[in-house]
Amino acid sequence: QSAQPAKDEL
Amino acid sequence: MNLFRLAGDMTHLFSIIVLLLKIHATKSCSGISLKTQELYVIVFLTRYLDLFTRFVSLYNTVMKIVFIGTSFAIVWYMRYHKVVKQTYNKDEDTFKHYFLLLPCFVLALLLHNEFTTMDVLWTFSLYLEAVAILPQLVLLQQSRNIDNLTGNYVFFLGAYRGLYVLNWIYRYFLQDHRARWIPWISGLVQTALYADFFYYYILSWKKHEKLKLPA
Repeated sequence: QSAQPAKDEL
Repeated sequence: MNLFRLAGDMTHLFSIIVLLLKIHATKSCSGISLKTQELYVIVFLTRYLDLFTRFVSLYNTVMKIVFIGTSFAIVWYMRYHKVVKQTYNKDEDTFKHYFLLLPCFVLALLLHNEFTTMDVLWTFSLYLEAVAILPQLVLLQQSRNIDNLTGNYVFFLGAYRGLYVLNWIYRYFLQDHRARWIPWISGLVQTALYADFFYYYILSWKKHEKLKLPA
C-alpha cells in the first residue's frame, strides 16, 4: 500500500 | 494547485465573507443555522490539526488560519454578540446536529487511510463536512422568507465543493493519477445534498422571484 497522496488540499 | 481548486477555495472564502457581511451589516443572523456554523468549527479544527506541524505552502497555512478564525468569529457573533444573538431563533434551528458527530467519528474509525490520530480526525472532518449543511438546509425549508445574502451564502458554500469535484477530476486524469476515495465520496455526497437547493436557487434567480424551498 503506497503512501497516501499528500494532504495538500484545504 | 489548479484553477478549479483555486476557484473552489475562493468561492468558499467568498461564502464566508458574504455570511460575515450579512451578520455584521444587518446585525442579524436570522435564517442562519448556528448548528451548521458550530459543525464547521469542528470540521476546520479536526481538518487542520497539522497547521503547525506540516507546512505545505504559505497559501495553505494562511487559508487554514482564515477558515478557523472566521468560523470562530461567526459562532461568537451568533452566541455572544449582544445584538446579533437576539436575532438567533433557536426554535427554528431544530436539527439534532450532535447526532451527526458519532456516526461520522465511527465511520472514520472504520474507513480511513492510516489508523493514526491525525488521519482518523482528518477523515472524520471530511465525513462531518459532507453533512454539516443539513441543519442549515432544514432551517431554510422551515423559514418563510430567505433573505438574498443567506441564499447566496448557501449557494457559494455548495458551489465550492462542486468546484473541488472538478479539481479532483482534473488531478486524477491530468496530474498525479492518485485515487482519493475518501475526499471524493465525501465531496460528492456533500455536493449532492445541495442539489435541490441549487435547483430552487437557480429557478428563483431565473424567474426573479424570492427563493422558497418546498417544505
